Amino acid sequence: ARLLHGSIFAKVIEGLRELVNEATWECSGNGITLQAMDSSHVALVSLVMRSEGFESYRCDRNMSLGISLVSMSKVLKTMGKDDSLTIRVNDDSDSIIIAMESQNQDKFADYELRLMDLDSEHLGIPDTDYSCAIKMPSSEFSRICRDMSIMGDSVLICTTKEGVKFSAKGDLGQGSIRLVQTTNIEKEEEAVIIEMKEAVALTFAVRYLSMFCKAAPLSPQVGLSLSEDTPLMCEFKIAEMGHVRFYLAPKIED
Amino acid sequence: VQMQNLLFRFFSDA
Repeated sequence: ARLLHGSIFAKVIEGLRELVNEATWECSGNGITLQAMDSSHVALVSLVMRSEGFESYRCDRNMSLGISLVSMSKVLKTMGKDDSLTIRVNDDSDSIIIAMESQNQDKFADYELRLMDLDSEHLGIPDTDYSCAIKMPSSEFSRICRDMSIMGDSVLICTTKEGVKFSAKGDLGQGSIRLVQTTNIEKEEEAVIIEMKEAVALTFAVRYLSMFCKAAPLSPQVGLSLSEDTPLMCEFKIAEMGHVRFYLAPKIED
Repeated sequence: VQMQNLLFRFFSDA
C-alpha cells in the first residue's frame, strides 16, 4: 500500500494509538480495515481505508496483521512531513516493512516492524438510524472536550432544534457550552449542522471523547451521531479513502 | 452516581 502523503497514515495512527495500543489490521483486495476496543471495553474504533484511496495498492491474499500502534507511531515519527509512505508485507513473513521516500527522492528510509500474534475479537456493530446527527468543526469539538474536562469527568450532551449543549459538573461547580445551529452557511467546514429526528440527552466519559479527538487532524469536520441508550458514534472522514469511527457506550444514571 | 455501560450491552459479540 502506497500513499503519496504518508502524513495521512501517521494521523490515523496518532488518532488510534491512545485508545488502543495494538490492533489487527485486516488487509484484503478492497483495502484495509481495523476494529478494536479499548482495554475497558467501553469504546471501540473502526477504521476503513479503501484500496482506491491509495496511490497504489495490491493484496494478493487476505491477511490479518497484528501491529503495535505504539511502535508504528514511533517509526512514523521519523517520517518527513512530505514523505511518501509504502507499507508492504511479504508472504509468510513475520514483519511489516515501512518505507519512506523524501519528496525529491533523495532520501529513502526503511524500517521493519515485527508483527504480533493478536486474538482478533470482532463485534457486530448494528446499522443505526440515529435520532440526531451533528456536524461541526473538529477543532471546535476538541476544544469543547478540553474545556468540559476542566469541570468534570462526564459530559452531558443535549440536543434541541436550536442547537446542542455540552455540560459538565464536578467538585469545582459546573459549566456548559451551547452551540447554535449555523444558519447562513458560508463555509461548510465551519458550520454547526444538526439533523434531529428527536431530542436526545446522553452522558459520556469525557476522557474517551478527548482520546477520539486525537484523530481530529484527519478532517476539518467531525460527525457526532446520537440516539437514546445507544453508543455515540464519532466520525472523522479520511478524504477520498474512508473514515475513522469511534463508538462510546453512554453512562446511565444509577 | 453514573454507571458506565460496556459496549457488549449494545454490540453483539460476532
